[in-house]
Amino acid sequence: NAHGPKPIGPSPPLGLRDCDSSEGEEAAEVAMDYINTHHKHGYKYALNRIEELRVLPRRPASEVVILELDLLETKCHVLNPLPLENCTVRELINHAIEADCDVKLLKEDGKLSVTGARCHSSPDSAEDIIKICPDCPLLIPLNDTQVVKTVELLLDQYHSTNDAYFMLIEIARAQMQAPNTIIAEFAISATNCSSKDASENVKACQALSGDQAQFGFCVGSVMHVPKEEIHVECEVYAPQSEVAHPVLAKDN
Amino acid sequence: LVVKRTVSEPTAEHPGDVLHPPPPQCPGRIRHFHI
Repeated sequence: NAHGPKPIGPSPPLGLRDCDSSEGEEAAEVAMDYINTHHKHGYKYALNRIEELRVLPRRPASEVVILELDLLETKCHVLNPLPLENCTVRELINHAIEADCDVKLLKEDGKLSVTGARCHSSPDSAEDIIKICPDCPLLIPLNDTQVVKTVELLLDQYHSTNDAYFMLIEIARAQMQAPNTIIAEFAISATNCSSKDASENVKACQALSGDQAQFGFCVGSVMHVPKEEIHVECEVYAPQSEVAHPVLAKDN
Repeated sequence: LVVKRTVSEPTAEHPGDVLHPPPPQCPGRIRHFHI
């Protein structure tokens, strides 16, 4: 427009908005709820920072919101019924996992819904942790034979003091504390067996499902030298229906 | 008195010219800690 006001200075890239704006906060909250609901393994994530926010008009009267998020791992396993607000973010020295997510949302009639999300997670740098805490335990692969054996020992130990038999759902974390201790965290599911039933025929034991489904989460450690020392503590959550756990309903 | 004008900040050269809005503030605040 040769006659109208002339904009001067660099023009901002299309659709970019302030990351800490109310629309960014609102979209991030919807995105976090979606990510944690659809996250099937490991721990719930907490928002650390909105890296980028873009809002683009979409015909006839809606908007597309594109978010780039930086997330941190919490100590709540995905099966833990605690709301995210009550979950503690894992400290850096505990060798946590971080995630970067790109989320696309649609805003129609003022209501936001997620249309797609892609996340990439990775452990924090072991070198950085060693720099600030040389003796802190570092993550080791979940399929390491020592880890698998450790979890078997821990679950056996738990069953030795409990009548109900629980089966392993997944190993969620494993750390090596130099020189000879393995720390493991794992999720468990209640079954239709007692510990005695399981000792006779473990193959007949089935995880309880539907309204009967009951999950738990254990943290334990095994020190091998000088003598084997086993410590395990499990928290069993109140029975929950699959409706309350869309993750399980989708990917049982 | 000579006044040196900075060239990095755009200024309106003609009455009625408007400045583009400032670039958005991103990334946003850190809620927990910097990685």
